[in-house]
Amino acid sequence: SKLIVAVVHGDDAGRLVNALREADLRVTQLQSSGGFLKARNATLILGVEDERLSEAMQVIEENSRARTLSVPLELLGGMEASWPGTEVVHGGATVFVLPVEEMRRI
Amino acid sequence: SKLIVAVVHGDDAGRLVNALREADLRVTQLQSSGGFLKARNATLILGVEDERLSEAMQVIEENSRARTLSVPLELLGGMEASWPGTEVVHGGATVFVLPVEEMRRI
Amino acid sequence: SKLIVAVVHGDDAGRLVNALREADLRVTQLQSSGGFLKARNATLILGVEDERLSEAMQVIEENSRARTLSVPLELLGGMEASWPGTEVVHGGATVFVLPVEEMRRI
Ligand SMILES: Nc1ncnc2c1ncn2[C@@H]1O[C@@H]2COP(=O)(O)O[C@H]3[C@@H](O)[C@H](n4cnc5c(N)ncnc54)O[C@@H]3COP(=O)(O)O[C@H]2[C@H]1O
Ligand SMILES: Nc1ncnc2c1ncn2[C@@H]1O[C@@H]2COP(=O)(O)O[C@H]3[C@@H](O)[C@H](n4cnc5c(N)ncnc54)O[C@@H]3COP(=O)(O)O[C@H]2[C@H]1O
Ligand SMILES: Nc1ncnc2c1ncn2[C@@H]1O[C@@H]2COP(=O)(O)O[C@H]3[C@@H](O)[C@H](n4cnc5c(N)ncnc54)O[C@@H]3COP(=O)(O)O[C@H]2[C@H]1O
Repeated sequence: SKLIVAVVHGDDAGRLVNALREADLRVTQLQSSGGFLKARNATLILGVEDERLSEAMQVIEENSRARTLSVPLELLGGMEASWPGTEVVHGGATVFVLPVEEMRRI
Repeated sequence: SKLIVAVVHGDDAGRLVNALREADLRVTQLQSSGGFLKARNATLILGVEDERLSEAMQVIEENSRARTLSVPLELLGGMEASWPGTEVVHGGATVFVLPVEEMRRI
Repeated sequence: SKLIVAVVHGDDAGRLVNALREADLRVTQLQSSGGFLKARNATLILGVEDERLSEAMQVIEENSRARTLSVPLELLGGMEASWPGTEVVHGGATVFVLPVEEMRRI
């Protein structure tokens, strides 16, 4: 099995959790925030059997989208002068697939 | 070493954290919620040496128990008509054992 | 790539997140609390390419420091009589380096 760790935009979390439930994929949501924009986002962890990994990745991909966000002014002050603009793209989802030695309910 | 990630029912977290402390096992608690019932639960992470893995699993097993919970009405509306009943079993603990390349205090 | 999981004292989290940003290292902060002192702390997760692992560890090491903390009185009551004193050292950072099979933005 694998543990998927997916960081998604706060506005995508609800829809994505519902889509995972409908696909009968189990998930736990952790409260989190981004290091750069410091805004609240959502970190989801999903333990999946190997053979359902690509299906889970597809559900995540279809239910999280990129957004252009403005960088808070107080962050800009500290930036290098070379910083090209005042916007960044947040999302789809940033996903890590971790190997799991054991997954069980005890 | 290994990293144990254990998702337990909110009502078990306090007792389990105390039992781990008494066994001199280190643990960090993350705020979390379940994808299905959307209720607050607890995700514990424990870094353990290989030789203490089975002891840690035993402490988790002895301090978390299954509960029958009713599924919130608004979730039932969206269910397939084939959904057998209005209750689910939550817990014991859902546990993932992850391999760790390095564990240290810096 | 690797996933670094670093548990740091609550007072170090802000400075460390800023130092990671300046080093152009991406990070997500999870709300957490310690199993022993039950005080709020911070759990940071960083996905890094293999070749930036030692740089990330260095930024963490330079931005988190050890502190001597007193153990809350109500914890002492339950301790073994052999407990040597009423203080513990919290920190630097407790760090786990996990292998990652896949890291991508979808
Ligand atoms: N040093 C930097 N310089 C220039 N631009 C920067 C930057 N750090 C972040 N950004 C930009 O800002 C967006 C939000 O980052 P934040 O750290 O708030 O929120 C991040 C963070 O919480 C998480 N994340 C992304 N990559 C990560 C990684 N390698 N490790 C841990 N968390 C990561 O996913 C969220 C969204 O990331 P995403 O890449 O879609 O979107 C990022 C990226 O486009
Ligand atoms: N593979 C996995 N990956 C990540 N996290 C996992 C996981 N398996 C379990 N969890 C976490 O553990 C909690 C308890 O799961 P358990 O299977 O005991 O108890 C579950 C299960 O009996 C049932 N359930 C969950 N999803 C279901 C589904 N799609 N269909 C039917 N029953 C479901 O509802 C209970 C509560 O689920 P909820 O999601 O609120 O809360 C879950 C979730 O937060
Ligand atoms: N292997 C591991 N797995 C998961 N999380 C880990 C971990 N090792 C450390 N942590 C996390 O890092 C925090 C600081 O740990 P540290 O060892 O620096 O500082 C610790 C340590 O000096 C001491 N301590 C913890 N457990 C102890 C025990 N059973 N007996 C004696 N001292 C203990 O109290 C300080 C605060 O502990 P607290 O639990 O509140 O907070 C811990 C915990 O959240």
